[in-house]
Amino acid sequence: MNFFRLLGDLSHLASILILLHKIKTTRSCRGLSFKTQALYVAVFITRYLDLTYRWVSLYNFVMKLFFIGSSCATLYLMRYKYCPTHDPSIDTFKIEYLVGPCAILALIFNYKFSVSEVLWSFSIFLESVAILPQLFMLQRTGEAETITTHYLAALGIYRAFYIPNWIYRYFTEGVVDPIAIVAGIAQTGLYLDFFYVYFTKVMQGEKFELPA
Amino acid sequence: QAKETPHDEL
Repeated sequence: MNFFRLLGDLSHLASILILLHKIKTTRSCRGLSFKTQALYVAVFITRYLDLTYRWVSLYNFVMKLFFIGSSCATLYLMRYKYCPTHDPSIDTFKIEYLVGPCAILALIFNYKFSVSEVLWSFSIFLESVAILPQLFMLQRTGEAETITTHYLAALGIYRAFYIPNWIYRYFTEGVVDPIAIVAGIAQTGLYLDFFYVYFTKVMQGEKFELPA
Repeated sequence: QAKETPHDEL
């Protein structure tokens, strides 16, 4: 564990708490992509299968449980409790275009051709693009509630913090994880447009609005 | 040469 990874994980944790807070306080999941949330459930379940057979640390264990639990809870809230506030007609990104290529990539790029390793690779690739339905939705509506933008910012920053973590680990431990690094850089890249608007508008107290 | 990836990250 190092400082950058801890910051990344805390940012990830914060993003989920902000998301749940948004849903609870506004009693609505307006502006949120159900598809993105469903992809995160798939990401966490396929990546954290090792919970059942490998012990890393208490920190690792608790965080994994939290990520699986909270993503399932979010999905439940969106699907049942606040279902009427979710508008499927604007959540139209075709996730087949994400899941299919990620599955193929995972079959080609993995550290070992075993079920758990291929699923791990799949989860890394899928995570890197899971935000696309959400960003696509944002693009369509052209605006977002401020709390939703805080959620997205925290979620985007999380993987960005992992980049210095990987550099640090390379120099201190000699650990290199090319699959995670390439996917993590791509994942962070997807947020650049969003970050630009977030830091120049929302952080200055303005509403998040995309230019028409 | 690559070490076996420990997958100790989240």
